Formats: sequence, structure tokens, C-alpha cells
Amino acid sequence: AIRMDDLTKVYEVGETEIRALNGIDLEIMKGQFVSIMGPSGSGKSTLLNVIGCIDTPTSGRLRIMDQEVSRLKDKELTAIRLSTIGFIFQQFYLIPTLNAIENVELPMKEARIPRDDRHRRATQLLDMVGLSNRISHLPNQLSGGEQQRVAIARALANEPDILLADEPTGEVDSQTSDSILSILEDLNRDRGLTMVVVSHDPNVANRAPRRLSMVDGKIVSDRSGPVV
Amino acid sequence: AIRMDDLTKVYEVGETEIRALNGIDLEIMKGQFVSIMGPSGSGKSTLLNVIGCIDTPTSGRLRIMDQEVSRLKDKELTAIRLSTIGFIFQQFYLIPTLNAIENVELPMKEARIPRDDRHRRATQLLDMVGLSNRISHLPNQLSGGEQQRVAIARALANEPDILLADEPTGEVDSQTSDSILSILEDLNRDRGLTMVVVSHDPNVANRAPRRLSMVDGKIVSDRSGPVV
Ligand SMILES: Nc1ncnc2c1ncn2[C@@H]1O[C@H](COP(=O)(O)OP(=O)(O)OP(=O)(O)O)[C@@H](O)[C@H]1O
Ligand SMILES: Nc1ncnc2c1ncn2[C@@H]1O[C@H](COP(=O)(O)OP(=O)(O)OP(=O)(O)O)[C@@H](O)[C@H]1O
Ligand SMILES: [Mg+2]
Ligand SMILES: [Mg+2]
Repeated sequence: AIRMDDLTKVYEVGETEIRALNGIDLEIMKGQFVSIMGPSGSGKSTLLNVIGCIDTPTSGRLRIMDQEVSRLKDKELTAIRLSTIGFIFQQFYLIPTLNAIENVELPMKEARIPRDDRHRRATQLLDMVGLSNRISHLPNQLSGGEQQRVAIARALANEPDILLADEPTGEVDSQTSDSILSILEDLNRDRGLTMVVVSHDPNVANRAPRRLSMVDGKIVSDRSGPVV
Repeated sequence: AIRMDDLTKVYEVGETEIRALNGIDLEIMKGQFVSIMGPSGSGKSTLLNVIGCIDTPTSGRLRIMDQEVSRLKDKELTAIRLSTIGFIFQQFYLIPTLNAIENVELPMKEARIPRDDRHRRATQLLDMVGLSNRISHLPNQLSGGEQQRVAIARALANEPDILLADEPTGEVDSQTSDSILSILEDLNRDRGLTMVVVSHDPNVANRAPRRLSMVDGKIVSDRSGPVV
């Protein structure tokens, strides 16, 4: 599903150059559930942003669903992002002027899903993440963990093939974190959703059958094996 | 240092009323280090926002440093916030147009600290949180955990008497989380800094000598005792 060859991302700030990704080789097969751990600043979000076609690499190759992404036009990239990839951002990025259900419906609106279907699915997704009694709240009327859960529901709106989750449980208590993970595990097992989850929390990262570690823009370990 | 009597905070959203704080009685003595845990939506951020004089209670009394806060004028509240209380927000709220060191200097500028002293102290604080090589980065040029560390340095800028920290380690790896906590513990022990730390992470919350739990806007447990 995802293939990176010698992928590098360099940021320039004033005179300094920061190699956020430093020659990444990575293949993730369809239906795999991969976690990524690593110190703050090691390049995890940058890796997800490049896979999610939100940030462009400085050099190297990236293929998503067998398509070479760097050759795609903007319109095709947008089509991939809308129909294929669900993204849960580290800082949520909910639209502040839309309430919870409107935020979840927005990607479905962009994908031209009819209104009644959109509303029904958004209600279902918000119920699944435990927010059925907060659907008309604006983001600034929600707690940190509640905003995060709206962001999770939104990422699943268009039934993506690939889900990229950047610290999906950073703001919630361990019980809610458990139930979010169970939802993602069920989708991975029942729907074959390919998942890449960044997490500082070993309880989350260790539930993935394949576990990567990053340091200074490189993948330093790649362990597959039974969930601990 | 902090005293709450029957404190309540009600939010109204459309027709529904949400009792985010439901009759809180709480006394925190000067120099205490208190942690607060609780499920997502239980009222932890609301409690900190009220203590931090950022949000006003619906009813009940709040005294900060022996002053009844509800009777203070805006100007006096601002003076307390600037000189007495340091706040680390759950979503950081760094000024996007200021770089890391400018964000840390800002509260000192408001408190009329001379430029050289400001710059020296801000550099020291950013070094303390491990960001000496990111001081000229804007917030959108920093990782999630790096932004959080800038927010911690900023909260300590005016050497507050009270530090309110809302999920201060949510976005960083466990090693960085440990070093942040050690910094806060040293300030508590050496400077007598009164600390209230909200955290979902038991590794953080259990390091406090006094540990509160909240559910549905109420304090349901209050345990003092040796750190586990
Ligand atoms: N837009 C940018 N401009 C300049 N530097 C950047 C930019 N975005 C990230 N960086 C730098 O690149 C490095 C990697 O950032 P990234 O956000 O990928 O780290 P991360 O592993 O997600 O960290 P965290 O765990 O703190 O979220 C960081 O050191 C950061 O300072
Ligand atoms: N401005 C607001 N308007 C309406 N409701 C609000 C507002 N702020 C918070 N709430 C509601 O009040 C309740 C308590 O929110 P609060 O942010 O204090 O929870 P929390 O314990 O910090 O949660 P988390 O662990 O998810 O950060 C939540 O259910 C939330 O929906
Ligand atoms: Mg990150
Ligand atoms: Mg909160």
C-alpha cells in the first residue's frame, strides 16, 4: 500500500538545515497495522505528513496504492487524500466554525455523499467514539480529548483504505484510549484498513503487530511479532 | 495558596446545560504538588482555567494567595495572572507569529523586565527544556513536543508562585516527559513553587505527593502519601 525509497525531507530555517527525514526506506503492505515510536523531534509527524501527501519530500520516491505520488497532479493528490487516506492530526485541526457533526460530515460533502447518508454516518461515527451527546458543540466547547475523538470520527468518514494517526490518544484517559484502539483494531481486522499509528504511549504502540522506532529522521528498528 | 468553596461552572450549549464543575471544595496549601486525573470531559481543564483566572465560575468562592478573586477588578486579575500564576495550556497556544524565544520573552516584556535580562532568562529556560537549537523556529516549524516545551519555558518565565500545567507531557516521549517532571519537581522543592498538574499519564500523576481524581465535575478522591 505504501512504499518509500531513500526518502528525505529537509527543512531550512534561516541558515540551518534540519534533516527531518534522512533516507527512509519503508514498505507497508495492504492491511498491515504499523506503529511508530521515537523521541520528540525524531521525524514521526513529518513521515506521516509525507505519506499523507500533505508535505512533499525533498528527494526520494513515494508510492501510494502502487501510484508514484511525486508524479501526480494536485487534483489527483486531492482525490487520493479524499478517498483513500484518513488522517488524524496531532493537533486535531478541526474547523473552529463548524460543530462536531459538521466537522465529521465535511469530507463526505467534498466526496459528494448525499445529505441523509452523510448525516446518518456522521451520527454513527460520533456515537462510536462516545460523543453522541456533544454533536452540536463547536470545537472550543469541547474538551481536549473530545476534540480528538471528533478528529478520529472525521478521519473515518470516507471509509479510507489507509489511516494515518498521529498521537490519536494523547489527550484522553486510558479507558477512552483503549476503546479508540479497539475501534481501530476492529477496522483493521474486519475491513483490512492499513494503519500507521504514531504514539508516545507504549500501551498503544505495543498493540501493533509491527513496531517501528525512529531517531533523528531514520528508522532504527522494525519489529514484527505477536502483540505483547 | 488556592481555596475553592462550593465552586460550580455551568456551560450552556443551545438547550443543554453542562455542569463542567459541580460543587468543588478544594484547598491547596502553598508549596504543595498536586496532580489531577480523570476521564476525558470530567472537568480538569475547566478547574485549571478557573484557578488560573481565565474562566469565571458560575457560583461559589475562589481565593488565590488569600485574595477573593471574584471581587478583583480585571486589572488586578491580569496582575495576578502575570506575576503569580504560570499556565501550561493543553493546546499550548503559542503566538504563531513569534518564534520560540520571543514567545518565552513575551510575559517578561509585559512585566517590564529589561531586554537583556529577558533574553538571558529566556535562553536559559529554552536550554533547560532542551531546545537551545530551536530558539528561532516559529511554532509551525516545531514538532508537537517541541511546541509543548516552549510552552513550559514560557510558563516559568516570570518565576510564578503557582504553576498550572494541563497535560504538560501529552506530546513528548517518556524520556523527555521524565526530564520535564524533574524540572518541575526541582522548582517545587527548591523554590516552593505550588503546582497543580493535570495528566492522563499515571507515570506523571503518581509522582505528585497529593493526587486528586475527578469524575463528572466532582473531586472523587484525594490521596496524599509517599510517591509510588
Ligand atoms: N515546518 C518546519 N520547518 C522547520 N523545521 C521543522 C518543521 N517541521 C518540523 N521541523 C523540525 O523537524 C524535526 C522533526 O519534526 P516532527 O514534527 O516530524 O517530529 P516528531 O517526531 O513528530 O516530534 P513530536 O514527537 O514532538 O511530535 C523537528 O526537530 C522539528 O523542529
Ligand atoms: N466552552 C465550553 N462550552 C460548552 N461546554 C464546554 C466548554 N468547555 C468545556 N465544555 C464541556 O465541559 C466538560 C468538561 O470539559 P473539560 O475541558 O474541563 O474536560 P477535561 O477533563 O479537561 O477533558 P480532557 O481530558 O478531554 O481534556 C466537557 O464535557 C466539555 O464538553
Ligand atoms: Mg509529532
Ligand atoms: Mg482537558
